[in-house]
Formats: sequence, C-alpha cells, structure tokens
Amino acid sequence: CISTSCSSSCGGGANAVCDPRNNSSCTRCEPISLELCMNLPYNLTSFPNHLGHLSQRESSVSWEASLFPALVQTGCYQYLMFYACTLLVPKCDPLTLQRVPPCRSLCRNAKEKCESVLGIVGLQWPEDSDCSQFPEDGGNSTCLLPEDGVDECSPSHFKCRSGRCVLATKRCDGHVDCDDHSDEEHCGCSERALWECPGSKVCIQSSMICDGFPDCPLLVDEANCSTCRDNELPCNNHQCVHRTLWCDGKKHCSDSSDEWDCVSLSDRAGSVLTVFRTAAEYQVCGDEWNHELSQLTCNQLGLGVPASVSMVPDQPGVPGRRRWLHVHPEWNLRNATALQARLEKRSHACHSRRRVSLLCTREDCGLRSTVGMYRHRKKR
Amino acid sequence: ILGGRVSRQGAWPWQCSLQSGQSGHVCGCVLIGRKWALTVAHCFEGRESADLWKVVLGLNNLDHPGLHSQTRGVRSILVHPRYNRAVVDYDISVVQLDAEIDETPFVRPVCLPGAGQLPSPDTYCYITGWGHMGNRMPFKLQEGEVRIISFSQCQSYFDMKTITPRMLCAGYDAGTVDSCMGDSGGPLVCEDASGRWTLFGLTSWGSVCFSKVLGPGVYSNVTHFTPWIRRQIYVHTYLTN
Repeated sequence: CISTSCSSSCGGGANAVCDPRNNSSCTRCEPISLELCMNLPYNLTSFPNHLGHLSQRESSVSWEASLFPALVQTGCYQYLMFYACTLLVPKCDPLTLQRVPPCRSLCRNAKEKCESVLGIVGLQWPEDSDCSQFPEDGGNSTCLLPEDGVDECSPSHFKCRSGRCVLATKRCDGHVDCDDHSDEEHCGCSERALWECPGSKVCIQSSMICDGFPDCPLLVDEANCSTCRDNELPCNNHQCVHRTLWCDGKKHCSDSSDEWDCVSLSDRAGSVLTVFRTAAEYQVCGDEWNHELSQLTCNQLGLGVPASVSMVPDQPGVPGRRRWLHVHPEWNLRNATALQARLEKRSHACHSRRRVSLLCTREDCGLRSTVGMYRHRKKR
Repeated sequence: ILGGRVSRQGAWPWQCSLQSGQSGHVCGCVLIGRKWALTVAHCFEGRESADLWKVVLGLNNLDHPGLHSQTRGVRSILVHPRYNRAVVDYDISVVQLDAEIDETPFVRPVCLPGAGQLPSPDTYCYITGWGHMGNRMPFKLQEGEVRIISFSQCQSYFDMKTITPRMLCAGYDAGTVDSCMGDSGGPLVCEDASGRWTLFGLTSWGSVCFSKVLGPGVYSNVTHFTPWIRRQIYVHTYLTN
C-alpha cells in the first residue's frame, strides 16, 4: 500500500502492520469533494492521483490546485479545467476500481496551448503530467475526453457572459476582470444571494449573521441575535447564560465569552483594578491583597508584570453604594484559575475602604543579545 | 528567503522551526511567550493534530541543532476560526507548547504590537526563515531586509487576490528580497528606537517566489489579531476547567 498504515485486504482493519511483501495497492473509489472539480461528468475518484498527491486534502492545498484555476482565466485552452481535474481527482471506475486517465490528445492539447503562457511568468508545466504516460484515444484502454456540455469553468470560477472564467473572488470586487465587464454587473447583494448590511452597501454571506464575528460596519449582523430572559446575558455566540454565572472563573458559554474581559485596570482613575462579577462592576478591597495576585492580574491581562501597586482610598460621596470584592481566604489553593475566581463577595464593605490600584509593565521582549556579535575582537 | 543572507547565531532568538514527523522543518514560527508561539494556519492543512508537531527554538543550522537549541512538543493548535483557505485570509494560529522554554540569549520572545500599532509604509523591517532560496533550501537561518508597502500599492500587485485588512505587504517591486515556500509562519519584525523588536507580520503568501512573477510578499497582519491572540492565551491558561 502507498501509505504506511494500510488495511490488510483493502477493507480489513486499518492500521494493520503492512506486510512488506504485500504491495497490492489498496484502491477504492471515493466521492469527489474538491470544490474545484465538483462539476465533472464523473463523481468518483481514487488516490494517489496523477500528480502524486495521496489524498483530496493534499490535492486541495497543492500548488497545482491554485495554478490551474488562475491559468484557466487566460482562456488558453477551452478544456484546461477539465484536464486539470482528471489529474487532480482522476476518475475511478466503480466496477473495476481502476483509475481512468485522460487521453494523450487531451494532455497534448492542454500542454501545447497553455505551457507557453506559464513560460511568460517563468513557471514550468507540472512535470508529473508527462503526456506519454496516458493512452492514445481510440486505443484498447479507456481514457477521458471532454464530452459535450463539459463546463470550462469550475465551481470556484465566475463565468463571464463571454464564456471566460474568472476566479469567483473577483466577482463584484470593484475591478473589471471579464473582457465584457460582466463580473462587475448586477452586484447588488440580493442578486448574489448575499445579505445586505442595513445602512451600508456591504454584502455578507448569510452564514456570517449572528456568528459571533461582527462583519457589518455598524455591527448590525451581530445585533438582536439572542432572546435571553431578564436574568440572563447573551454570550458572544448568542447563547444565554444566567447572570450569576458571569465572571465566576468557570466557562458557561460554549465559547467561554462569559469569562472574557472580567478584569480591567480603569485608566481614568489611575489604573484602579475593577472586576466584573455577575455582570456588575466591583472594586477590590485592598485589605488582604498580595504580590502574587498583582502578578496574576498583569499576566492575565497580557500586560506583563507588576510595576507598582498601591491602595487608593475610596472617593467619598461617590453616588450609589460602591460594591466590593474581597480576596478569597483560599485564593492560593485555586491554581490556574483566573483572578475573578479568587475573589468573593462579603456582606460587609471594605474595612479600610481602600481600593487596589495597579500598574503593569511589559515583560522583557524583542531584545536581542549581543552574544557572539563581538566575541572575537581581532585587530585588523 | 530570496535575496537574503545567513544570519548570525542568536540574531533572531524568537524564530522557531515547526517540525513534523519525517518531514522535518515544515514552517517557521515565532515565540511570543514562555509557552506560546505564533504561526500561520495554512501550515496545519491536512495535519491538524498537535501530537504530529514539535517546535525547535534557538536554532541556526537546521542540520546541526547545537547546544543552544530547545525542543518542545505542542500541547494545542488554535487555528483562527475564520481562516479561509481559498483566499488565505485570517491566516494565523496560536501554538501552545507543552512546557515553558528556558529564556537564554538564543531563545527569547518577541514583542506583540500594541492596539492599532502598525509599521508605516517605507519602513525597513526584517524577515527570517529556512525557506526556499529560489534554487535550494538552506540549512542556516536566512535574514532579509524588506520595505513595508502600503495597502493600496500592494493591491495593485495582486489582481488575482484581494488584500484584506488582515494582511500586510512587504518587499520590493522586483521581488528581489522576499519570503518563499518554507518561510511560512516566520516573523516580519521591525526595530523601534529603543532597540526593541516588534512582530508585525507572519509570512503567509505571495506570488510564486521562484518565478518571474514579481511583487512583494503578503504577511498576516499581527496587529489585527493581537486581541484575539491575547484572548486565546487567557482562555487556555486560566479557563482550563
């Protein structure tokens, strides 16, 4: 078998130890999943293919898989995409389980008409596709020729009105690519089965709506995406989680967003530490604060290490009752947990009424050693 | 690296080599913390499992790791959820090492950019890697000086692809100094007045570097991803429950 772990008789348990004497190739047909070649007159393939790729995955990231679609745009040969697919995902005959290669004439036509185009940009024709390896059409072994109706463009292309193929990413990208400009016509969102962002001309895939990533200018694609109850809050992926579970140091949203941005150093008040707990803002009482907690806070915020810490008296007459969090008695028994999990609410306020204020400084980074620069001072 | 030169041992202590099984060096990567590195998402195409990979740091000669090198396994690979293979967008991954590195003059993290911090066009920065040199793969780490190219000018080089805000361009019209296959995931770093180096790009894609197709290289724009990177580190350090 080609791969190191093979099934003993092309159907037995995988990963059996390969018997070196057994060089039978485990051929089986598999459905074509390479998007480039989903519009072929056949839909089963087998590997390795004619370019030495061992799987469709490998084929999909090969450089031929990006070379050929780009070459198709030049219009050098009408059936170039068809020929490329017979190499990338060769036809598999479901009865014989054998690969059906392209005919030699198809290979020759593609090579003769398109090789020179590659030469202009200093590229070679893929060497694995030497035409002499393919059977002559009309000989006794079957081979593939484009039937009527074979599409010159792949599903990854946009077909210009003139018949030319241009990469789908060029459709309505603001640049004219088709010789008849048809790639820049009918560019309305709905005409392209896209969703138009309210208040702007931006078009997005419908799959991007409420996916947790803002795409529209006013983030409207991520608004009104969840209907949480009063005592719940929406996660970034629009799940609903009870507000008492927010910023408790444990993930409740499947994307862990209930534990994001729970700790901050509010610049306006001179980097006073603020912690959000059950969706409300708290100050941290300085009474039992210590250096390890300062280190944890700076590291958790990705701000490096503590530069200075001070206990700031609470501002008198602050409107509304200030909320306090206190250092949990077992704060150091909860390793690898976030700061918000090491603090607790208490019935009483903070005795000293002093809040934690912290300044962090970036850890050493981006410095090069001078080691070896001047190791040997040789007089010249 | 095309048009570069052999780098001095210890010159780029954040450069690492992402290696897999028999293939050996596959991609570059960049150390950003004691247990964290960055690389590009496309390096993991078809090989997404963390236990297939290891990270080698403190290397200069791929063939002779030497005394200063450190090797770590990969605990987790965090590919950006928006990585788009077709247009090579959001091409970035955070790599969690299975153990902390020992900081030495030859193994040190690079700085991440601050919010909105970008190198200005025509700034000269460096790219490094063990990628193709146009005629062969090197053993010794190569370095090349490239110029940051503005977004609009960069789009003019690539009519086949769209340059998105997640991308950064650097190089030269004639492609004389450029990154190439095997450099992917490696750093584009710029030095500030205080002598500190900041990571602004990860080698991602470009024209076929050993052809006559000219133009700059395209790098993942690290500044765009810094909040996402910090969040991945926070979640995988403090929310492991």
